[in-house]
Amino acid sequence: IFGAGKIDAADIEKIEEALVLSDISYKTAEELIESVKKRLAKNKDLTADIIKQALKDEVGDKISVKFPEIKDGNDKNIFIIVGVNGVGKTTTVGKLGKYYADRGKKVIIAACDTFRAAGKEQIEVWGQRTGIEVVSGKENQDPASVAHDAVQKFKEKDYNILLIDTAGRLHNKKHLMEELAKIKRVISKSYGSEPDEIFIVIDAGLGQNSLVQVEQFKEIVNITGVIVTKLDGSAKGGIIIDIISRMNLPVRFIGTGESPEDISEFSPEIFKDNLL
Amino acid sequence: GLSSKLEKVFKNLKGYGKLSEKNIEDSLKEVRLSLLEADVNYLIVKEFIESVKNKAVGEKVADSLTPAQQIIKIIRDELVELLGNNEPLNIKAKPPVIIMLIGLQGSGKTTTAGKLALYLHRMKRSVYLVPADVYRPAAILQLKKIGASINIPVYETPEENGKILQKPDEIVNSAIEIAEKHAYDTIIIDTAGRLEIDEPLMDELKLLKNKFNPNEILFVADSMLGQSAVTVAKTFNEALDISGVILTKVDGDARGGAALSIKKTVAKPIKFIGVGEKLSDFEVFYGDRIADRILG
Ligand SMILES: Nc1nc2c(ncn2[C@@H]2O[C@H](COP(=O)(O)OP(=O)(O)OP(=O)(O)O)[C@@H](O)[C@H]2O)c(=O)[nH]1
Ligand SMILES: Nc1nc2c(ncn2[C@@H]2O[C@H](COP(=O)(O)OP(=O)(O)OP(=O)(O)O)[C@@H](O)[C@H]2O)c(=O)[nH]1
Ligand SMILES: [Mg+2]
Ligand SMILES: [Mg+2]
Repeated sequence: IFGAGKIDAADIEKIEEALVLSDISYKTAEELIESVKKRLAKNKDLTADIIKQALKDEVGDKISVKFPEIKDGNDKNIFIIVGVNGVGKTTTVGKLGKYYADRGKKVIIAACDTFRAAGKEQIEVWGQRTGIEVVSGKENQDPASVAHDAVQKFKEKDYNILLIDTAGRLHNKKHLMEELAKIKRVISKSYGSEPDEIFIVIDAGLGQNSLVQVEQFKEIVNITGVIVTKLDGSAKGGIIIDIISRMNLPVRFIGTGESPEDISEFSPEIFKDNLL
Repeated sequence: GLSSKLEKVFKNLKGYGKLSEKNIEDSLKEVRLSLLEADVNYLIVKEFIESVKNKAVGEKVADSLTPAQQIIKIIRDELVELLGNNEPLNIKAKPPVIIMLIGLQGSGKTTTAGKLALYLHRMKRSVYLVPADVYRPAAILQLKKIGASINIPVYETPEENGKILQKPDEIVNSAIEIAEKHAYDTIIIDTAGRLEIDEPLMDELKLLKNKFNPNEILFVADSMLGQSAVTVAKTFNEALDISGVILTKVDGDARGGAALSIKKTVAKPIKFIGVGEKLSDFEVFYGDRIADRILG
């Protein structure tokens, strides 16, 4: 793509196109291009490979932020899983159950989506298939009360990890965000402290609105980490660069399919190699 | 928003008259940025800007408009024209009319099946819902509960000990037999979400199309989709020759540029939009409303 020698305007446009097409925000794409230009200013002979590697290095700089370890190592840990509709929360809770059970943790799941048709049955099936206990209430029961019951059971028995599945909700629905804040308050009250992790699930196929989602959910329930799903699709997940560098939040896990084992810890190395 | 940004671009313009190439170049930089922020596909933005530039050069500014307003009008008119308006559902065929919903995971197909059923029921049609998603846990139950909430009959996919006993084509086959027996005039098939790059699952859809010849194959797409909306829509359309698009979650605050990306790519009508989680949150698509959102 790139002619030998300097990077010209046509090359810049090709780089910008590749970056934007991967769902990196325009602003971040421009920053990456400026940094690459500075980095390669002294290079006499520029090849496509040199430019590509410089880009990868700049992306690497943006996403290799040091974050504290995930809070899953204590005797008791509570995770709440939140996000907009259809991004993969319930599936992710199912996968996380198996992920931690495989690592010797005693896991229990709370089915706090009491709103959507078959919301609780969906996670109950996951629990059955992976051998994980699920606490669910009645149809249309107040999700905060299901959460309360789950925390009680979690405290009484020797479970290590409580995973809480919540209903999908758009961040611009004030009453739904208030409901989520209430669920968190009830959990914190029953638990005696803040939940250990509140993960927002982001669908890799969605665009720039994902950043607004992270921002808005963070404002209401203090998001501590991000899980990006559907990276097995054709979307590249460039939004991850923005989430880490602009929201200063760690991407903890990625979802790569619909089976229980399709979850892995986020690796900045693997991500930047696959991005370009 | 974009109007105030464009007013800034033109504030040093001396008097009115014609739009010069330089004024247009400067203003189009802002428009391009705005469309990219709205998630319109990079390559589609490029084409759009070119076509707006050609329409704008040498245009005389209308007496009642500022140059910025003139540019906005050209852009908005172009967007509205590209997005088109809804076209009616193809339900004039001999009953039972078959409508099949397809799309990526989580886009809103199952919910939309219920919405479409309620919409057609209110038009005095007798609808039969068919759950053909045999993969997702509790997918069949989800559609059953949706049907029950609006009093619409749902095909009873045979299950035993949590195992589904029919494949999707067998489900549809049995459902059509029952529909004919009970004189249901409209069948809505809910299919499993799938990646457009999943060949076996795309073959499954092709099989359903070839066997049952649906009168409508509607691509259900999340209005928040990003840059990959083009490749996703293109692939589904090339595989199945879709008859239309339904955009969901339009009640969110995403700018919805995917609507333009999809429409430009498949050149098929966007027929409806989903505007909430209730089954009544369903509207016919009008391009001008979405155009204003995309412009921001
Ligand atoms: N290909 C793929 N599909 C996924 C992934 N994660 C979830 N899905 C699918 O996405 C769809 C939606 O998943 P859910 O877990 O129901 O999403 P949700 O966020 O709980 O949805 P709501 O509760 O309705 O808001 C399902 O078909 C899942 O199988 C992933 O990593 N890859
Ligand atoms: N706010 C809002 N939510 C919607 C809309 N349409 C669907 N949803 C929600 O989006 C989520 C996913 O909807 P589903 O109908 O399960 O999606 P699906 O395409 O059938 O998912 P898969 O079968 O897993 O591919 C649910 O939480 C729905 O309530 C809409 O127009 N607005
Ligand atoms: Mg869910
Ligand atoms: Mg479904």
